[in-house]
Amino acid sequence: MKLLITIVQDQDVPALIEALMEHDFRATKLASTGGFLRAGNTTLLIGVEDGRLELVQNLIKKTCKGRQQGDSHVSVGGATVFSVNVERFERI
Amino acid sequence: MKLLITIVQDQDVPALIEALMEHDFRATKLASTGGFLRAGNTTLLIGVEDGRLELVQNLIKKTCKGRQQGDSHVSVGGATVFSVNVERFERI
Amino acid sequence: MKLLITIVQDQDVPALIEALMEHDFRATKLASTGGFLRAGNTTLLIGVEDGRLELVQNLIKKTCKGRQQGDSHVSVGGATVFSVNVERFERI
Ligand SMILES: Nc1ncnc2c1ncn2[C@@H]1O[C@@H]2COP(=O)(O)O[C@H]3[C@@H](O)[C@H](n4cnc5c(N)ncnc54)O[C@@H]3COP(=O)(O)O[C@H]2[C@H]1O
Ligand SMILES: Nc1ncnc2c1ncn2[C@@H]1O[C@@H]2COP(=O)(O)O[C@H]3[C@@H](O)[C@H](n4cnc5c(N)ncnc54)O[C@@H]3COP(=O)(O)O[C@H]2[C@H]1O
Ligand SMILES: Nc1ncnc2c1ncn2[C@@H]1O[C@@H]2COP(=O)(O)O[C@H]3[C@@H](O)[C@H](n4cnc5c(N)ncnc54)O[C@@H]3COP(=O)(O)O[C@H]2[C@H]1O
Repeated sequence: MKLLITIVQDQDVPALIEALMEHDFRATKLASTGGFLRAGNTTLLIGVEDGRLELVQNLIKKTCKGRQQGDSHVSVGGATVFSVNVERFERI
Repeated sequence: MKLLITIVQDQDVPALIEALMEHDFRATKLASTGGFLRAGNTTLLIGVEDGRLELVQNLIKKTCKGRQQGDSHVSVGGATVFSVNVERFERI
Repeated sequence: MKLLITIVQDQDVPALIEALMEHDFRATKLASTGGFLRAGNTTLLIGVEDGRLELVQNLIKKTCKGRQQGDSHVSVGGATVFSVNVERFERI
């Protein structure tokens, strides 16, 4: 299993979560702030079985778009994704 | 050392944190939201020495209960726990 | 790449973020709460290329100070840093 720590722009969150839930993925949402633009964004925790990683990456690509943000039109990517190994997963 | 990324229901958080502190564990609390029920829950970060993992898992089992939630009585587990390897721990 | 999950005191966050941005690091900020003192603190996610780990650790040491906090003057460290391996990093 991998835990995807996924940072996306707030406006893409509803579409991404809807797509994840429809495909029977599980996700937890955390409100966050970007270090550079100091604007609100969203950090999603998505625990995914190894065999389904490609599908979740495709759903992220389909729903999260790059944009220009802030007064100085800084380019912000659709999603920043850190994939981390889960040593042990437990649902108690 | 492992970092336990632990998602629990809000009502179990006070009892879990009290049990963790009494047993000299350390924890950090993050407010979060479930992707499916869109209801508030809590994500705890618990950095634990490898030798004490079983004790912390027992404390989670003792204090976090599964319940039915939401209008459609969806069953929500007591805790969802991702255990991740810590390459390096530093207290500066 | 490593993901540094870094817990710092709120008052050190502006100086740390400024130092990180100046040195072309990227960071995401999450509001959090300490389990013991139940006071607000900040959890930063900092994804760092392996070759630049030492520089980011020095920036954390320079900007985050230990203090006595709370009525019972508990000593709180400058920063608690969990370094975790990133299996895969993607900017979509
Ligand atoms: N030190 C710096 N110097 C010059 N330009 C900088 C910069 N830091 C960020 N930027 C630019 O500003 C955009 C917004 O960054 P922000 O930190 O607000 O919001 C970021 C941050 O919250 C998160 N993020 C990206 N890379 C990260 C990393 N390595 N570690 C932690 N968080 C990261 O994802 C959001 C979007 O990042 P993205 O790369 O698409 O887009 C970034 C990037 O194009
Ligand atoms: N692999 C994973 N990655 C990231 N976070 C995870 C996760 N597995 C669980 N979580 C987190 O733990 C909470 C409780 O999950 P649980 O599986 O006990 O209980 C779940 C499960 O029984 C059900 N559920 C969740 N997603 C579903 C989906 N896509 N389809 C059908 N049922 C779902 O609804 C309950 C509440 O879900 P909700 O999302 O509100 O809240 C979830 C979510 O915040
Ligand atoms: N292994 C770990 N896993 C997850 N998060 C961790 C962690 N170690 C530290 N933290 C986070 O870092 C903050 C500062 O910890 P520090 O060890 O410097 O400073 C701590 C420590 O000196 C003391 N302390 C914490 N837990 C204790 C306990 N169970 N018994 C006695 N003293 C405790 O109180 C200070 C404030 O603790 P607080 O919980 O409010 O805030 C903690 C907590 O949010």
